[in-house]
Amino acid sequence: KKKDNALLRYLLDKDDTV
Amino acid sequence: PQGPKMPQLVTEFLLCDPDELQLQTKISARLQQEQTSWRKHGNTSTFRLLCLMADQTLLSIVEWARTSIFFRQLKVSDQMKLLYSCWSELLILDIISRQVLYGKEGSLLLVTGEEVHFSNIPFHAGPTLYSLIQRGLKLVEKLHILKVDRQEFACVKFLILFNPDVKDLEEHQFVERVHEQAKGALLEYTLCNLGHFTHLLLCLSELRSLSTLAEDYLCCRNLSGEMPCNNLLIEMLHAKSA
Repeated sequence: KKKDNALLRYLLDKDDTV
Repeated sequence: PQGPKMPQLVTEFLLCDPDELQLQTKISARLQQEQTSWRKHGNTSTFRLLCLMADQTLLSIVEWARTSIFFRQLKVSDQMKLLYSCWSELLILDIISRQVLYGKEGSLLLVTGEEVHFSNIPFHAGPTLYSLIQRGLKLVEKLHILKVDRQEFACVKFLILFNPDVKDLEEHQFVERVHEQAKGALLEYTLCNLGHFTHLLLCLSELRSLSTLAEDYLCCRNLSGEMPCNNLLIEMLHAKSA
C-alpha cells in the first residue's frame, strides 16, 4: 500500500530550494 | 466586486490560482510530446489522450495545493489524506469551472485551450460517460446562472480541499478552522446573499456525486485494462479502492 503512494508523496515532498 | 469589498482571504486564495495560459501551454506541450511517441508505437486513442490530459491536470492540482496558503503548513501525511479524499472533485471542478468562466455553449473547452463540439462526442460512449456529460452540463448551466466568478471558484477549491470530515488527520482542528474561514470568506464575498451562497453549496454536493461517478467510470475502464499505467491518476484510483 505504501509503495502505491510513492508518486503523490514525491510530488508533495519536493524541495523547491534545490 | 473588486476593490474595498474584496475580503482579504479571497485575494489570498486568488493569488494561489495557477495562470490559465501558462497551464495551457505546459499541458499542450506535454500532450504533443506524448502523442509523437505514441504515433511511433501506433497506439494512440482518444481515451488515452483524455487520461493523459486528466493526469496532467491532476499534477497541476497537486502543485496548486502544495504551494497554497494554509495547505503548505500541513504535514505531508495530512496533505496526502486530504488530496486522496478530494482529487476527483477538484478535477471535475477544474473542468466545470473552465466551462463556466471561459467556455462557449455547445462545446467543451479543454485545458489545452482546444474546443470540442458536443456533436463530436460519440453517442456510443457508454451510459456512464453519457450521464457524466449530461449532469456535468446541467451543473455548468446552474453555475452559469448563478454567475459564479473566479473569486468564488477559488474559495470553493479551498472548501473542498480542507474537508474536516477526512478521517485520521493529525491537524484536524487546523483543517476545520481553514474550512470555516473559507466558508466565511465566501459568504462575505457573496455580500451575505444567503440565497446565492446556499445554491452554490448545493452545487458542491452535486459536484461530489459527479466525482464519485467519474471515479467509478475510470475504475471500470482501468479494470478492463484500458488506462495507461504509472501515472498519478492511476495512483489516486488505486489508493481509493485499497
